[in-house]
Amino acid sequence: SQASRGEAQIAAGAPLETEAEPRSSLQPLDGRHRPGLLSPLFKVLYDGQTETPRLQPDDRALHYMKRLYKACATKEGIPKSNRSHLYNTVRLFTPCAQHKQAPGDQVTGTLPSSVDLLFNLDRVTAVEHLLKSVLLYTFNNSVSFPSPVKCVCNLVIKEPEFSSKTLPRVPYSFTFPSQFELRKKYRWIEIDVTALLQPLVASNKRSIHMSVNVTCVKDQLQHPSAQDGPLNMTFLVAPSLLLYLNDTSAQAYHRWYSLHYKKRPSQGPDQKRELSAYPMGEEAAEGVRSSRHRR
Amino acid sequence: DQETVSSELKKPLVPASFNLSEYFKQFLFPQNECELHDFRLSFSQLKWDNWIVAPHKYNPRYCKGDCPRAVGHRYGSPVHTMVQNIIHEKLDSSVPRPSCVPAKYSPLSVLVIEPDGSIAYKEYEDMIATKCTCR
Repeated sequence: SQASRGEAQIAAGAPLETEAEPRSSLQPLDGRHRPGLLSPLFKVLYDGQTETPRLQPDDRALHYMKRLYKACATKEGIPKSNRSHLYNTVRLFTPCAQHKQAPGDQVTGTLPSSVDLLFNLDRVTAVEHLLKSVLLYTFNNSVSFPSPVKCVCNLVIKEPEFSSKTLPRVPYSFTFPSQFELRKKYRWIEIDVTALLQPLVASNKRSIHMSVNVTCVKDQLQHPSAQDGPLNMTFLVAPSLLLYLNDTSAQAYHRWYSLHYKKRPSQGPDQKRELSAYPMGEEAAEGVRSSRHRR
Repeated sequence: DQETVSSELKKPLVPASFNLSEYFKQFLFPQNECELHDFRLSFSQLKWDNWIVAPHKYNPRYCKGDCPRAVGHRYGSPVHTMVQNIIHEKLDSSVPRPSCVPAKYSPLSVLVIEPDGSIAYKEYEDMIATKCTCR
């Protein structure tokens, strides 16, 4: 079966295309877009050939995803039924390119160094719909700060140099202030960026270019003696991007379907979405459809 | 009258050539009856452990065994199953007996490393057989 387009490019070392031709979510799942497990299963059936070589993920990212897996599934791999989340897919991307901009100027109190990040979202398929998106920060192990620290994150989404006319115009840059607090016991800091990324992922953007800077000061309330200059942020590791998605393909597990509807959904994702538009259930949906026909 | 009744009572209940154990055999359940079996697979056997991080063991389970002749209610089988059995036994043996197949499945969660190095948690439908039926 064909490797997906992204794999072919990475293998060929070709520059990632920043604008994929718009793919409708009704696209038939042919070989190139065969979801998840099916393509390697077919490979084993055909020629028993093992998988293509893979880039190794970041250790910290792998550690986070293993914790998420333990929270969502049993040792045998059965999804835990007490979890009421709607997502059936979580993708973690580490930035494929990052560079620090000029370090901030401590005297004028401008922001310390901010980071330019590029995330390649080629693995997100047309049938995966974004539910939530998070920037995931962690710390260098060496860090230790005695008191809680208040931080503000400014995030600027950058339009790629050339953007295809068909995509909805995304304003050139957003500033997205969000506050959070660093405490010694936190291993991970999640910054919700769903509102910002929703339109980009929905328009099938293949890569997202953003500049992030985080400014932290010691919490004055708890430690009035602390000097008020911004802290040096080198202890923050470049963030990963976490996407919580609902895979609408027939192979994916739809827990809310299996909880509420006895009969399995019809295979087409569009019928599924149509039914989900009628929360009363299929009979009601049927009624509405037939009255529509009558009208 | 008494003579008729007594002569009736003297008649053997079953014909002399009739073999009782043979007769009951047709109602016994088959020894290797249709049921669920385990098959614990580790992804390293498929050489997939370089990209499937979790779970380490995967037991898809499978259905195996003979379907009893009178399967009406026992496996949740439709009446069609008995009709197919009768056709096989009485009319045309080229029509196969009903098969022992999965009737229900449960999903499986996997943690995979994608070719580009990103990490994905996915939940797939119908990956573990949980109930068998004769169809």
